[in-house]
Amino acid sequence: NETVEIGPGNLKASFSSSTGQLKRLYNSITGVDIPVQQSYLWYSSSSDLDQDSGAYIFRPDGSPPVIVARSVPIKVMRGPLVDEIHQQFNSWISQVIRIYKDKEHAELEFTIGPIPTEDSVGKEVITKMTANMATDKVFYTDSNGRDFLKRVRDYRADWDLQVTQPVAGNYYPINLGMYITDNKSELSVLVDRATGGASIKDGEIELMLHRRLINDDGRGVGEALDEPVCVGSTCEGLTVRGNYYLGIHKNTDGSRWRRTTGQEIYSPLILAFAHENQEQWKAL
Amino acid sequence: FNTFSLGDALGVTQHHDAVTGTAKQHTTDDYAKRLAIGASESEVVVNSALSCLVNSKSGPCSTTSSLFNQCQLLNISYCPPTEEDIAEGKNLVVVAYNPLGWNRTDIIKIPVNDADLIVKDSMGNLIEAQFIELDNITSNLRKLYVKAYLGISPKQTPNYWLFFRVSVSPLGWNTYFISKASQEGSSAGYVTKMDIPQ
Repeated sequence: NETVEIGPGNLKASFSSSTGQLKRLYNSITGVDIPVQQSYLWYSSSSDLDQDSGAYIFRPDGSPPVIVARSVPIKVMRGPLVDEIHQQFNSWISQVIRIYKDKEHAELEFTIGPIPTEDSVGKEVITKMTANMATDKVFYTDSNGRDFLKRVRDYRADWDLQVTQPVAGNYYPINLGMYITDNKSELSVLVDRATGGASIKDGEIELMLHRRLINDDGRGVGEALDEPVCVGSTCEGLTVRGNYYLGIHKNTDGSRWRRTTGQEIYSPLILAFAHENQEQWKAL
Repeated sequence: FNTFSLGDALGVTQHHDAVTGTAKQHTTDDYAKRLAIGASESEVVVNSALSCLVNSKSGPCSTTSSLFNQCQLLNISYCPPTEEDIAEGKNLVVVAYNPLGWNRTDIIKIPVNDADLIVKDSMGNLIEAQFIELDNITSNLRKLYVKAYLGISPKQTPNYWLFFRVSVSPLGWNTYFISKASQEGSSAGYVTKMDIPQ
């Protein structure tokens, strides 16, 4: 009873009932079974004079990212079409993990914000998936929504890279997704909007989902990235809500899912509503 | 009907500070406003196109009155057409259009006021439905952002998400009918109970 499992179909996700956090993804058809942890963290933005973090530049202050919560209260909903786990990481980060009956991925809906800045520290919020995969510094990110290119941490094939920013220097623009593999199985993540992404340690995938910064980075815009939402005269930080999708596959099997599901995320079904009498409608 | 203002908005947002998100707040708000005008214009065009598609009457289809409404804030559960009560003898008609060139089966969710509903496909077959209570984070977001962006404070908040499966052919559309279970003498869909909160 120290595990809570959801998944009305082939894909199962199990959570530790003591920490409320994800610990394993398992597909009963493909047999792929990957211990995966997922949690939220944030980087403190640098504010030393030589370079602030801002709209043009991601510049963390060098300290390790702050873990938002080590254990989260959860609510579990189960049903014939979809199972849900609601997780409350803190007062401004929550997540709903959904597994639909005939889908081979998990949908993670995040709601982040308003990011608090009372401590005058800019915060750059990431979700981080950690799998026990020996990835040997290698990860793959999409190139402008098309094929996935091989990336190697702290390395460029075509010039002798001097790494001065161990985190920011390894971030890539993500428009479709990222994946890692240990040549046995693949862990993929797809995004529903452009984000930043990296694999800072072997077996890790992180996506930057939201940022709220205090200072301008001196590169031209002349304004901190601190979008307020105002209702009347009361303004507060922006709250973002979006989805990312986790898929597990046997080695080399993930590319079809990444491509087709990526297109379905980008072009969702259009729903139009009307109120009409059914017979009348059918007569039309 | 045209989408010229969408074209203008997309043209203007090719500027470097729009593409990169490095514009000042008031400029970003202006880009967002132009895109929103373009999006609502496109909604009118698509609604009228769907009216033409589903309206099998011969002759030029009526491009004046469109039967449809879409919901741009569905993910924060703001969707007046699905929250409106279903009048006697009426159905909430949902048309799903698939913009991709392959068959798709998706489970969609729409906000509804009560769980006394059934869903039928275009052949009149009852299809499986599931209700999950709306969480308070979503209803709080809805209050704040509908007020901030639409300047209105809706009275009522929907109580449930209604989930049901839709299948749509390539570049095709499909119709689903939602009606009151009690009026049809059927039993409603599956109302999800929350496990012991942990």
